[in-house]
Formats: sequence, C-alpha cells, structure tokens
Amino acid sequence: PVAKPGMVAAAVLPSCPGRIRYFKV
Amino acid sequence: AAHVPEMTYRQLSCDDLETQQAAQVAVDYINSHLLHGYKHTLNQIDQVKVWPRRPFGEVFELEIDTLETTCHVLDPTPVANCTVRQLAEHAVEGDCDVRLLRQDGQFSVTFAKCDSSPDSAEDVRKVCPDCPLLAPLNDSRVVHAVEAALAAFNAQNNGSYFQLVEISRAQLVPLPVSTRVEFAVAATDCVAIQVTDAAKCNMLPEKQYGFCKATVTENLGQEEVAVTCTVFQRQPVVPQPQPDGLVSIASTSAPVDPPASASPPASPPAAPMVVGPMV
Repeated sequence: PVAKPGMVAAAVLPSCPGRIRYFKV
Repeated sequence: AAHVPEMTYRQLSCDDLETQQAAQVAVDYINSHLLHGYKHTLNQIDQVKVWPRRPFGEVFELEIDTLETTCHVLDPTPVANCTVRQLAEHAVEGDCDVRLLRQDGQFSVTFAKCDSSPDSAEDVRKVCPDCPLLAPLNDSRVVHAVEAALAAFNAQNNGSYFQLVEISRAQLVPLPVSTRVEFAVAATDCVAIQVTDAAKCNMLPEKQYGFCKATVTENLGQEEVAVTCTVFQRQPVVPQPQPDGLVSIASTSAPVDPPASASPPASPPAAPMVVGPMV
C-alpha cells in the first residue's frame, strides 16, 4: 500500500491474543 | 481548574516478556490458591492492559487461558513438571481475569477470577471417536468406584487409614464396561488394618495427602478393582495465609461435597516430594 502525502502511517498495534502454547480448546 | 490528563493504559503485546512474566505470576498465584481439582498451566494470553498507578507502580490487567494438567492441586510437583491433559483425555480449559500490581519490578496479584470448562464432546470426538467423556462426579457409578477403590487401597495398606478428600475426575468407559476415577485422599490417625468405624478417624494435623487413580471393571457380574495411589510427603502445620486477593474457580463439572474438609496446600514446596506409588 502507498501512503498518500500528509497521511499518517498507521501504528503497528500490539498483537493480541498471544501464541498458543499447547492447543486451543 | 488545572487540566488533569485522562488516565490511559499502555498497550503491550500479549507475547511481550513483561506480559508473560505477569501471566506466569498470575498462574502461580491461581494454582497456589486452588482448593480442588488440578493445577493449571498457561496456554494463551488473550489481552493485556497496563495502567499507571498513583503514586507509583503499574497495574497489569490480564485475560489468560489456561489448561488443566494431570497434577492434582495437593501434588507438590511444580506445575512446570506437570503434563497437560490431552484432548483425547477430555481437556479442561480455564478462563481467567487477573490484576497484578508491579512495584519495584515485583508483581503481586490483587485480583483473580477464573472459570473452568471441559472441552466440548464434539471436539473430543473429533480427535478420538471412542474416548470416554468426563462423567459427573456425583454419578452413583463414580461414587461406587471410588469407594471400592479406596477400600481396596486401605485393605492392602499396612500404615494409616486413608480417607477420601475429593473425587477429582471420572469417566464411564463403555467397553469393557468400567469406571475410571481419580481422587485425592488423606492419611488419618487410624491404622488401616484395625479400622472398624472410619467415621471416628481424623486427619493428621501434619497433613499427608495422596492421589489415586483407579479403574473398576465389571466382569461377568464380578467387580475388578485396579488402584494406584501416590502418597505425598507430609505437609507441615502452618497458619493459613490470609487471601490478598480474590480467587474464584468455578467448574462446570458436577461438584461433589468432600466428606472431609480439605485444607489448601501449605506453602508449596520448591521441589517434588513424592513418596510412592504405594499400591
């Protein structure tokens, strides 16, 4: 994607939920 | 009036080291305050918010998913050494909301609330079509199997008479027709081979717990009992710590009133101190 001039680039949001350690129930 | 900036939380990644440290403290706290069932281990961090706290410190608000292990809460084995209950055995999940205060780099839990629920029958069937599902703990066949198994254990036991603390897990197996049970026991002041009235036996002040797995099979009208119990090292008499937060673990499995009051484990030992299995 190309940002237009003057457009604020979207901040990278923290990733949640986190990794699954075993398996999903 | 002076402008007071609105309090906002700091967002962290759920897999951030800080978040994981907080989650681990939360799981250790939950396990040390569980009175029934099995220890849980961290499976996934769902959400984290970090709030500033006046005059100093931070409050971590966490939503975490846990999984039941095979270690009973009275088992002194550290949870890191416990095996996670597999899907085919009918896994149980915990869903917890926890708040922790971090001051001087140290976490302390101020609130914890968990709900536990077994995996759905459909999910178990997907991985193992013939595996038995969890049965209600107050099912008459379950209660009978536990009584038969405990009687068999005490009959073979030269030492203390062990009484039931709680039934923790049960499955009804269709073929061969049998009942699989797991239950916690505690040593009493009676000698097993001399007991005539078990109601007169009292748990030892220095608690000695055990954990039993048994299968009671019907075979041509006869009953076959196979029981294995692991007896843990005695727990010293210590004053019960006052709760510094709230822990509430609700299970959707049918609860069973324990015939004897089960004290929470005293301060968890750092190393496993397992004696047994005995029979």
